[in-house]
Amino acid sequence: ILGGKSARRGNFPWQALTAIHGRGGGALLGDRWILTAAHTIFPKGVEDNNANLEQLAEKADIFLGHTKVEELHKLGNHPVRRIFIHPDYKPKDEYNFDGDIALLELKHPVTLGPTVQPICLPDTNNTTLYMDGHVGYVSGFGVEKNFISNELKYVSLPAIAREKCQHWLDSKKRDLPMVFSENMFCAGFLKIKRDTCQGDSGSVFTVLDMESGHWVATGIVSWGIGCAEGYGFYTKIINYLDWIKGIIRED
Amino acid sequence: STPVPRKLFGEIRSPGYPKPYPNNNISTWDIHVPKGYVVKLTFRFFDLEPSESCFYDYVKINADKKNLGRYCGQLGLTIGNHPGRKEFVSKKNRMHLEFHSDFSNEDNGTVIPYRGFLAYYQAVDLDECDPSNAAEEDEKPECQHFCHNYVGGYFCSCRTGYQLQSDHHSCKVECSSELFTEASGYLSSPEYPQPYPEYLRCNYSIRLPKGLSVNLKFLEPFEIDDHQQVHCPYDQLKIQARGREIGEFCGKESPGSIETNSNEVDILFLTDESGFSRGWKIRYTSEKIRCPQPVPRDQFTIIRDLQPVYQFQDYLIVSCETGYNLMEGNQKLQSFTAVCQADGTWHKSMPRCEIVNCGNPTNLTNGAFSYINTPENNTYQSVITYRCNEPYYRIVTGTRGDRFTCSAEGTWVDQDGRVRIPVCLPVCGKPINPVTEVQR
Repeated sequence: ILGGKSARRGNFPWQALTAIHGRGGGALLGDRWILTAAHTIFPKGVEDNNANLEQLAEKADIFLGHTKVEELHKLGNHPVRRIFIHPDYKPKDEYNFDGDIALLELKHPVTLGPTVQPICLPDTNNTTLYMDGHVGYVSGFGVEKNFISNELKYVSLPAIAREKCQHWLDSKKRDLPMVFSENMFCAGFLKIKRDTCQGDSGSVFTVLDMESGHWVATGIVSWGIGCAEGYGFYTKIINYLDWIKGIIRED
Repeated sequence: STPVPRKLFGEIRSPGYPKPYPNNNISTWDIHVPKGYVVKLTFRFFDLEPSESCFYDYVKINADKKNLGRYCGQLGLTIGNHPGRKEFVSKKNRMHLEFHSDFSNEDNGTVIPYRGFLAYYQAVDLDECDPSNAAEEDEKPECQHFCHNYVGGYFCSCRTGYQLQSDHHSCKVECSSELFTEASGYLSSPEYPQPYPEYLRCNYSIRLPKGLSVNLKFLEPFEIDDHQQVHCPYDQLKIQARGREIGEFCGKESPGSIETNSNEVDILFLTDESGFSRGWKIRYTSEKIRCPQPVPRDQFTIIRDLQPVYQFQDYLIVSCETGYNLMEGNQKLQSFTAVCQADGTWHKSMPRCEIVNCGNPTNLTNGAFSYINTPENNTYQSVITYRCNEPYYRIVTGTRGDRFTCSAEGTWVDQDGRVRIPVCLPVCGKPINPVTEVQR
């Protein structure tokens, strides 16, 4: 998290620290599911990506319940039973992060409390969540000033209108032909150094629903071109509600 | 002298009959019929020299040491003593005939050929039971109770309760093993209501099928020798039921009615050498033996169709009020039936009713329950309510509510009677300590 602040305990009780292929983030859904980015499980640009999901589940380390990495480790990891990768995600397509969403089922349900609480999913009918300027908060244990953070940071970022995201991206396409699909949105600033960065992938972009008073996850930290050099790109959760609920409810 | 063979009938003829009898002849005949008979003799033909008082020729008949007459003469003549059709009957089984003829049968120089006699005798049954048939006063048959005549003899018998002795005439009281097996009847001391005999050892046994109870009722008069200071020293009437003595009675006060509660009753009557008491008489009846009236062990026990009386083979069914279990010891019963047995006891003892206990309520994951009722227990109609660990969890009960009651079936159920407990679901997006921006 660049340009952010240190989170206090209980600010983002859904925040998970993942360690699958390096550091990542995730968000607690219910009492036994972790929502994260698919590329934290199957990174793009990695040649040897043939490990199967059972093996990855065995290796995955998930931590919950603290803002400090060291304390998180002391609390112990939460073993993973199963991993679900969205079928649209293409690990080999380095320029297209469409479908960058995954669910991890924990082996044992977690006991909720002040520092461990789930995030809500958005209401399908809420059309304002991704409107230009709708401010949300992103937390994460990712890179800050070139150093991987040892504590949870957060930053507030506005959602940006799709045209602006595309326009900015078009100006960068000569370097990287990245795809901005309808299953993504972008947020952040062009000039202000406030952004998410490596290590924050999988963490959720959350907004406060003023009507219900609940914090709702609207996006998943997915990709960007550098950090704090423009907008960041997030998986648009509202487009994946059926997939998410289909997996969670079936369980 | 000719002994007549012991036959049942025969003829006696004068010497030479039917030819005239000789002079100077004395002939005797002893007629002897079997014992139990008497001799009946008649003359079929009689023609002897007539004379005054039968001085010359005659037939003399004796029986039972008595002279039955002296006969002579001819039929139709006034002189002499013609027997005619007379029947001569002895009182015993013998008769003696004597014929005597003198030296001549002349009448005015003419010899008259008197032909003599032909007599017929037969044995006639002696009715020994008729006292008038006794030959001598001391020869009466003397059956003590009953005499029964038959052809050629007789026998004695005795009244009920008496036994014919070895002399076949006397009767002695026999009451040492009187058995009664009918459902009801009468029994009394010998000779009742006349004074009872001495030296009695009477034993009257009433034996009825199992399950019946004998009831005794003493009738009037009731008299057994007694003593004012000492209890029944002379004669005793003892009543036992199943070997257990119910009582020993004497005096003039009737014991009244006695319910023995037994199907086997023995009545012993013992008398000494004297006394003039009239004895006793009992009417016994029987009814099905009764069992004790069932009594519930607690206020929750229900006896179905409670009867005023329970007798042998009756049964009762016991249940409990709603919310209570039938218990026999530590075992829960689905039902209970008890049968009144032949010995007047119930084949099972009354169970008790114990309040249903639902046990500890199911723990709610990420929640808890609390009791609404006091005292807090898990018995029938206790009520608990579930709640979740708020604010992190919220309770989901559907339409059933969060209250559960201990049912009569022993399970915790909601208001719809379902056992499924609520669920605590996570509350999302409500951090206790949300991020708060201050500077603007």
